[in-house]
Amino acid sequence: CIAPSCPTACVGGNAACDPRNHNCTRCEPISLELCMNLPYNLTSFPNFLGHLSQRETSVSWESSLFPALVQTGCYQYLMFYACTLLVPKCDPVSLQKVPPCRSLCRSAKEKCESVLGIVGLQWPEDSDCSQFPEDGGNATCLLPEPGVDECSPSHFKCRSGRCVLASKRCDGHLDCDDHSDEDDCGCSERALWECPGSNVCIKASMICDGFPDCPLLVDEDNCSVCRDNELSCNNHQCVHRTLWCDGRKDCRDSSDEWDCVSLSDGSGPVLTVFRTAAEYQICADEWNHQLSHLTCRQLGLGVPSSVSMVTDQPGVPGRRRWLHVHPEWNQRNGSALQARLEKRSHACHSRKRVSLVCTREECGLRPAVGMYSHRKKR
Amino acid sequence: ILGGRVSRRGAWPWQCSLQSGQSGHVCGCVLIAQRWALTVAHCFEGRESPELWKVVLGLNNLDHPGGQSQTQGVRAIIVHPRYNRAVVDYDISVVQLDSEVEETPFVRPVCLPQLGQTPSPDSYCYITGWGHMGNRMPFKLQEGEVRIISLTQCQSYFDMKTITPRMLCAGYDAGTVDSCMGDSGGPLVCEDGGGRWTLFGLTSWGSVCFSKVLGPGVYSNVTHFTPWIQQQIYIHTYLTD
Repeated sequence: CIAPSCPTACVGGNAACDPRNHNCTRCEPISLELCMNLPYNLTSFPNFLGHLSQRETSVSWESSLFPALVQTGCYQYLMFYACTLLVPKCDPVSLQKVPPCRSLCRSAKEKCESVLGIVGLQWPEDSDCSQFPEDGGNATCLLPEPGVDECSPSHFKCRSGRCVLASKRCDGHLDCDDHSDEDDCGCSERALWECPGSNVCIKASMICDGFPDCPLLVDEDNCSVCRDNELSCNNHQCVHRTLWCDGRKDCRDSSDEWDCVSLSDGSGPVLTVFRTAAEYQICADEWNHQLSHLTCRQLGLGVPSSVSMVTDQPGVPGRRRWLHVHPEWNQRNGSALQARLEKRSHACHSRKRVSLVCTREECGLRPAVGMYSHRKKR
Repeated sequence: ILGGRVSRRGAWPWQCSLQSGQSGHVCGCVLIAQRWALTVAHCFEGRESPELWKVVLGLNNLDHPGGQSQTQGVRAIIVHPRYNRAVVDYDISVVQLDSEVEETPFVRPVCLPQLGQTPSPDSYCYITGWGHMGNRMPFKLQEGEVRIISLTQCQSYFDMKTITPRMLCAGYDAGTVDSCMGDSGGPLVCEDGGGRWTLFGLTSWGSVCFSKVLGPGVYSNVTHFTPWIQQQIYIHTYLTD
C-alpha cells in the first residue's frame, strides 16, 4: 500500500497488506448476477478486462456481449470462461487471482471469435490467451469441472440445453431451437401473478407498488384499508382527510399534494382546489396577478394570458365551498398555491370565482438559426 | 451520431452536455425549462451523486466552449423509480440545475409534447450529440435526420430485447444515420408547421453502432413520461420540506 498504513479497504478485508506492497488484494463475494452459478464464490479486482469493480463490470459492454454470444451455442463453456474474466476466482488463502487456463481461453476464442466477426465486432482485446498459464503447469488455473452450468442465471435453459436470454422466456417469439421457451407460459408456472380479466402476468412485487401494471389497474386496487376520515396515498399509506392538499407533504410519496389545483370546470377554465379532497372555488375578492403566475407555473402550463372574475349564476346547485387568499399569502415563498389559501367561516362576498387562461411559455424556437439567413453571399 | 454532419452554432439551443469530473462529456441532455433538463437514467450508473456532475449549455465545440456557453451545477438527479438496467426500460431522469439559466439565442428550452402527442411513423426528425461517429469522437456538435419507425417494425430488429411502450424507434434499416455511445440522453426532436420543435425522444440504446450490426436507434419515449416529468418538477419546486 503506498500510504504508510493500509487503507481501510485492506484492513477491513483482513487482507495481507504489506506496506511495501503497491496494492491491497482482498477477496469479495461475487454479486454479478451473470456469474452467480460458478463453482467458486469469491473474486477480486481489477479483473482480467481492466474493470475496477463489480459495479463497473455489471454495466460494461462485455457483460452484454458474452450472454448474447452464449445464445449462439458457439462454445459449451463460453459463459464459464467469460465469468473467469469478468469475476476472476480469488484464492481465499493467498488472496491471489486464479486465471483461466490457456487452453480454455483458446477454445473459447477459436470457436466464438468468428461469430463476432460476422457482426463486425472484435474479440475483447484484453483477453489475450498468452497471458494465461498452460494447464498442467505449476501455476494453478481454471478449467470447467464436469457439471458446470453452460447457462448463467440471466439465461433460460432450453430443453435442448441451449441458453437464451431470460427476457425471451414467454415473449411470444420461438427462440429455443426446440421452442421450449414458449412452453408452460401460464403465470403460475412462472411464479407470476395473473391480472384478473386478462392474461397479463406481473411479478408479485408489482402489486400495490403505486404503479398500475394490469390493464384494468386492478393490481393497485384494495391495497389499503383507510378509516372513513382518511384517504389512501399513491403508495397506499392512509392520511387524514384534513391534511389533503394543504400544501404540506403528509404522504411519504407526497401524493396528498398531487393534482390539487385544476382549471377545468363545466363553465370554462374556472380555478378549483381540492382541499381535504372536496372541491372548493376560489373567491376572487383578494386575488392578484402573482397568484395567477404561480397557478400557471405550478400546473406546468406556462404563463397567464387572461384572468377574469366569474359571477356565480343565480340558483347554482347546492352550497358552494369557498377558499380565500390567505392574508400572508406572499410570506410563503416556494410553496404551492393551495398553501396560500384558507377557509373562512363566511362565503365569498362578491360571489365571484377566478377564471384563468394560461399559455405555454416560449419553447422549441431557434433564434440563432435566423442569424445566418441574411448572409446571401455566394 | 453516425452519418450526420456538423451543426451550426445555436442550431439546437436546448442541447446540453452532461459532464463529470475528469471524464468531461459523458452524456447528452436537453433543456426543458429554465431550471430543468432531461437525460437518461443509465448515464448515472455508478455516479448517482449530483455533486459529481455539471451541465454545459450553449455549446458547439466541446474543446472551445466560447462566450455563449453557460455552465450549471446539478442540484438534484431524479431517476425514474422503475428504471430497469437489464432491459433498459423507463430510461429517463429529470435533472434540477443549481439555478435558472439565462435564455439567449444559444440557450433555449425545447417544447415537451402535449398529452398523447406522438410523432407519426415515417416522419423525419433530428437527433444531435457529441457521441461516437463510427470512426472517432467529434468536438463539434453533430446532427442527423432520422425517420420514425413503428414499434412493431422496430421489434423485428431486436430479437434480443423487448421494445416497450416507453420506447420510440428511429433511424434506417441500414443504420446509416444513427445515434451512438456518448449521444445517450440527447434529444430526438421534430419540427411542427409553425417552426416550433418538440422533444419526443432521448437517446437510450441500440445495436452496437460501430459494428456491421444494422438497425435503428431506440429512444426513451418522452410523451409517455410527460405527466411524470411535470409531477417531479412540481414536487421539487413547491413541495420542498
